[in-house]
Amino acid sequence: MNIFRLAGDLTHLISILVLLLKIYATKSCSGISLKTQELYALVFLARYLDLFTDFVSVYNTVMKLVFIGSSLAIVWCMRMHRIVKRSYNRELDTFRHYFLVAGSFVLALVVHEKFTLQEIFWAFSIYLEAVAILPQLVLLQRSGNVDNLTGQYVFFLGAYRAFYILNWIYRYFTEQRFGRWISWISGLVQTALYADFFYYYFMSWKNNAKLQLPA
Amino acid sequence: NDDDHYHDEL
Repeated sequence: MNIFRLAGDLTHLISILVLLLKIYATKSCSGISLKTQELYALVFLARYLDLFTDFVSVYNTVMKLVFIGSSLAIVWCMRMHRIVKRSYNRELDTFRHYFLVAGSFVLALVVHEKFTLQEIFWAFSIYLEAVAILPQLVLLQRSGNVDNLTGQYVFFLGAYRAFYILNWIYRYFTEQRFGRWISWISGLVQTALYADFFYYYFMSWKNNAKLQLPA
Repeated sequence: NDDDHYHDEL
């Protein structure tokens, strides 16, 4: 464990707490893409298949349970909760995310570290996470104004993977054999997808203006 | 060797 990875995990946790706060405090999920939440639930379920077989540390197991539990709880809330589901922007959240699932799975069948079930699902989860934010970014562009908590949620979600890139650079120089290029490339693509959001987020912060993504 | 497939990251 290094400071970059710890910062990344905590930033990821903060993004989830901000999202839970927004939904719980406002009893609303307006501006949140259910499709992105479903993709993240799938990412965690596919990546943590080894939850009960490979014990890494208490921290690792607890965080996996928190990520799986929170993502499923948010999807449940947005689909089933009587009050919350009314504020879901169904008509704006129209990204065909099944293509992202299919594409990532096909790519994982072709490009993986080892042809085992666990490795293929791991690669699938890495590729899917790289594109999972797309429905959310599309929804933000369509819904025009972005409320603060939603903006902060997306910001922390993007920042966490940037910390992971620093973690991979750190591990590359400190551990002889750390060549996990699947994570490298996907992590770079994932962070790059946030680039324009980060730009508009920073500008809105600098000008102390409401965050507006150009349609 | 197995440890290079040992996913210790979240």
